[in-house]
Formats: sequence, structure tokens, C-alpha cells
Amino acid sequence: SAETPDEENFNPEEWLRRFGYLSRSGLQMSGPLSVQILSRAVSDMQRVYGLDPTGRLDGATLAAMRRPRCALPDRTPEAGEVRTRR
Amino acid sequence: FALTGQRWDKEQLSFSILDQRIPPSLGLNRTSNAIRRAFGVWSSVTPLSFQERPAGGAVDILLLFASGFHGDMSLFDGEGGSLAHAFYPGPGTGGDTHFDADEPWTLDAQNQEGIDLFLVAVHELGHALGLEHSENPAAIMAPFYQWSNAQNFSLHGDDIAGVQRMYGPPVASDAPPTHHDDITTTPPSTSSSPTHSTPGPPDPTQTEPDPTPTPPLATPTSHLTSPITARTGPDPVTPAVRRDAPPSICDGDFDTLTLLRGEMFVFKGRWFWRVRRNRVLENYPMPISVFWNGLPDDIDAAYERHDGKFVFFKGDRFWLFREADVLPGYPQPLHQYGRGIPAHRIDAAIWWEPNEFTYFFSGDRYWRYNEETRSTDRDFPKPISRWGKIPASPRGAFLSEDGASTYFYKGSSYWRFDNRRTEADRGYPRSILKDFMGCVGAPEPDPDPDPDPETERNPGTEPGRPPQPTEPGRGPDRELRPGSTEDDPDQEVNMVVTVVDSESKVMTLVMVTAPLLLILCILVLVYAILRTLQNKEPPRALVHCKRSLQDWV
Repeated sequence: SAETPDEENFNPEEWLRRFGYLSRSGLQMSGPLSVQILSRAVSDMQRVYGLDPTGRLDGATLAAMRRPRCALPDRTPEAGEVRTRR
Repeated sequence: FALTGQRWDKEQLSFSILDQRIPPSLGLNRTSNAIRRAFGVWSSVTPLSFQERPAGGAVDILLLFASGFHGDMSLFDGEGGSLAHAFYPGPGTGGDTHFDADEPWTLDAQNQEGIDLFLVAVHELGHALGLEHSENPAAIMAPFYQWSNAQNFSLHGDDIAGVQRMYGPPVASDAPPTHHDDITTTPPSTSSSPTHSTPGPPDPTQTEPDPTPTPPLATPTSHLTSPITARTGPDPVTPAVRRDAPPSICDGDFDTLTLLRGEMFVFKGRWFWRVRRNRVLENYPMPISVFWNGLPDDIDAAYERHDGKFVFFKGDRFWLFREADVLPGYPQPLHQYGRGIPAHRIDAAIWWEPNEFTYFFSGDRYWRYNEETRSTDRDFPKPISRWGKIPASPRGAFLSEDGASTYFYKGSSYWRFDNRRTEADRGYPRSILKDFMGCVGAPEPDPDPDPDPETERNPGTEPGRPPQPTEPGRGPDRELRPGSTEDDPDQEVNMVVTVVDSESKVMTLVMVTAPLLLILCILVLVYAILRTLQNKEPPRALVHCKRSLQDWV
């Protein structure tokens, strides 16, 4: 239940993925994200939203994430190397 | 501002507004006027001009209202989430602009509670002209909605700089721009009264999935409920909500299953599971759209291609994903995937590592596909029975970890095919729920009875036909004897079994006797050496030396 923007199910990590601040390929990983990666993504989002880029998911940041917005992502998916089968 | 690198290569653009699902609170006329005003905002700062055409014809920019997944790459998520999206310039869908019909649209300049359609339209048309989201929070191209006075609206300097970077300033820059200067309107020929455009009361049947795929940007469809509207949707008693309850993996009847990056992914409806070592991972099932945004429900087949990309099939369309991101331009018609593949539907697909070909299964036939040439090989399709007694239209095919076996899935059963011996293993089907999903107590299906007792006693023998050599590991399609026909595929399989059986017996005999003979030879050699050492006297020189030493002492 990661993508619902309502109060109960709102998931900032999924929000960051959805709008391009975090790689969607990260969902392939089983473990949690590192604090550094998450903080960098939050800072990036805060900068775009005109907030102080603290990298912390504070109340203002969460409120900004819940604001209605355009469905297009703010960052295009990374065009990095993709692991091949072998 | 940020640019996408895409721009229109002409200065006169056409657009049309579909009148379906127009917000009833606004009506068609006010909605159309707001959109025209939004076009006027951009035309006032560029040399671009926009001409409105009746809906139904080919235009550069099509504007529509929709909800949920509506045939393109994006989902709408009900009120309060995503408002709209637009495609960047380009042929086909380039510039098309979609508004979420579920939002509380308004055009009341004093009402800051709703979402002002004009402001959102200006933003989306910025995308349609080639602008990305701006990092300037005050720009209209900032990604989030922010109210401003729509009556006295003017573009932010950042937005003007961005669009003029692409198209330059307006030609008649000395004339004061007005919002409607560069918009010509051709009245729609079709009747489009607000009455017609006003949606009626919610229709529960609209929430059922449509089995027939709709082409991209066809009439907007609201029947596919997004995972978000599913949880926050207004009507909790529609069939869609019942359908949204996460299913149990132990119910079986999956749409398809496949191995991606070596892990099993199981798809059913709008959900998927990840399964590892006979156990479903935590937090699954997960809606497909959470990971593969833009992929529809009820997919037919999926496989990991040799280059690591994921290919999904549904009906006569396919999607190409790099990890979780759909590649631009997809979905595409199935016939564009390659020459010769079944164009109507693919039931299962697998990149077959032993021979590095891809196999497609549809109905009771299968195709061998060359990824390099993007075409199926000649002499295909062939009967699916070459892979054993698997049923028609298998819903999944995947390799074992060591690549030694191929598994086929349908319903709650699976079949195993030995890739080295190129024959189907006996004792199948078995329960995939029990053996792969960890479902305790799942009933075991009855193994296929062998209809021919003679074959059971002496498998593979076929009276009157000599065995033919095979090419192990080249796939079941390689065992076709010269002169044989497609009409007797089972006989072909039997013939393969005969050859492989006799070869394997000889190999077993050699592999057992050769080491035994070697060990025997070594024992004999050791015995001979020991005997020789026991019988041999000390060297003459040593004896003499010993005597001389004794004398000397």
C-alpha cells in the first residue's frame, strides 16, 4: 500500500519513486534504502518544491508531497547500465 | 526551466477537445474556453498559433478528461493526487493532454478550494510544447498545483525563457499580446451539448475490466480502477472493490508467471507476487501498477529478454520495460515485435538459454524467435506437443535454476521438460501451488495417464521406424527428422525418446566400467612394485662399501 496519497497509506518513499527522485529499480532490492540515498532524494524534492533542502522528511515536506500535482515525474528515469541475464 | 529536447517543427498546431467526461460543474463551453485561454497564454509569447478542430480528426494535440488507467502510460488516482499529464511533442500522441476527471475542477477565480482548470491547462500545454518541470517553485511549470489569479494570469519569467528557448519570441512582438489572438476555432461538427458531456451516475459495470484492449488514446475509459481509487474510491460496493481485495496465491489460476532476474513473479488480475524458495515474499501481493506503472491488469505473458529488458504481452499489444520504467513509445502492436510471431495473442514466452532462442506459445502452437533478426524461424509454428503433454495455451514457461529443465504452467499445475534429454519428464503435472508457492494442502493433480501401454513398457519405441540421431540441447524443434511432417508430432517425440534411451544406456555402462578398470589396473601396478622391491638385493656397490667400511673401522 505504497502509492495512496491519503493520510493512512501515504508512503513518501513510493512518492519519491513515482516522481523520479528515487530509482524505481530500487524496488528490486529487498533491503531498506540507505539513509543517505533517501536523504538525497528528499533534498532534491525539497529544492524543487521551494523548501529548505534539509533532507529530512519533516511536516512541511510531507505536506508538500500531499499537494495535488502534475502526474508527470520531475526526474526522468536514470539511463544507467542494466544488468543482463548472464 | 528544463527542456525535454523535443519541440514541434512547425508553428501552426491543431488541437481538439473531446467532450466525454467534461466536468459537469463546468460544462463544455466553460471548459473549452479555459483551454483556449491556456493555448493563448503560450501563443502570446511564441510564434506558435493554435487552431481548434472538431473532435475525431487527426490533430496535433488532443485534450480529454479521463480517470484511472485510460489507455496510455499513466494512471490517475482520484481526487487530490495527480491532476493531469501531457505528452511531449512528437508524432502520434505527442502533445496530447489528459485531465483527471475525478478532480474538483473549478474556474472560479475566487475559489481557492478546487483545482483551477485554466492553470492546470497552462501547465500541461507547457509539457505539450516541450517543457519539463521547472525547479523554480514560482513558475507555472513547477510540478505542483498552486493557486494564482487566473483572471490576471501572466507567465513567470522562467516559463517564458524556457518556451522561447525552443521557439523564440513572437513574430509580432511589438503588438501587445492578447490571449485569443492566435487561436482560431472551427466549431465542432458533432453535437456536444453539456447534457451529452455530463457523466451520469456511477455505473458499476464501468468498473469491470474490458477484455478487449483499446488502442492508445481511444475514447477514454474509466473501467480500470487504479490501485489508489480502489482504496479511496467513493463506492465501496461496486464489483471493482470486491475485485480489489488481494487474492490468495493458493487459489492458483494465475494470468501468467515468469522469472525476472532469476526470481519468480506471479501475475493475477491487477496483482503480482514475488516468490523465492517456495515462499511468497513479504508485502505481496502488490498492485502491478505500483512497480510497473502503465502496465494494464490481466496481462497474458511476460519474459526477461536476452538484453535484460522485460517484455509484457496483453492481447495484441506488448510493453517493453527497463526494470520498472516503460520505454517511450510503448505499448505497440504485437506484430511490430518481430516478423512471424502470432499477432493476436501470446500465451507464454521464454528466452530459452540452452539455444539462446526465444519461444512464443499461443494456443496449441509454438514459435521459435531469433532476437537478433527479430523474426521467427522458418518451419514454425510447430505443435506444442513437442514439449510433452502440456495443455494448449500454457500460461507460463520458465527455466530451472541450472537451465536443465523447462517448466510449463497452467491453472494450478505444471509440467517439466528435460532440456538435456529433450523429452518431457514423467509424473507430471504436479501442483505448482505446492511445489513452488508453498501452499500446504494444495491438491495434487492427477499425472497424465499414458494412453499407450506399449509405450509405457518400452518408452519411445515406435514399430517400423529406426531411431534417428539427435542434437542434444538444441531444443525440441531440432529433432524433426528429414521428411517428417507436422501431422504426427507425437511420433516425432517418441522417436527422440528411443534414441536418447539407447544412448543413455551405453553411456551409463561406459561410465561405470571405465573407473572400475582403472582402479584394477592401479592395484595390479602397486602389487607388482611391492613384489619387486621385496625380491631385490642391495646394490653391489653398497655391499662392497659396507664391507670396506667395516674393515677400515
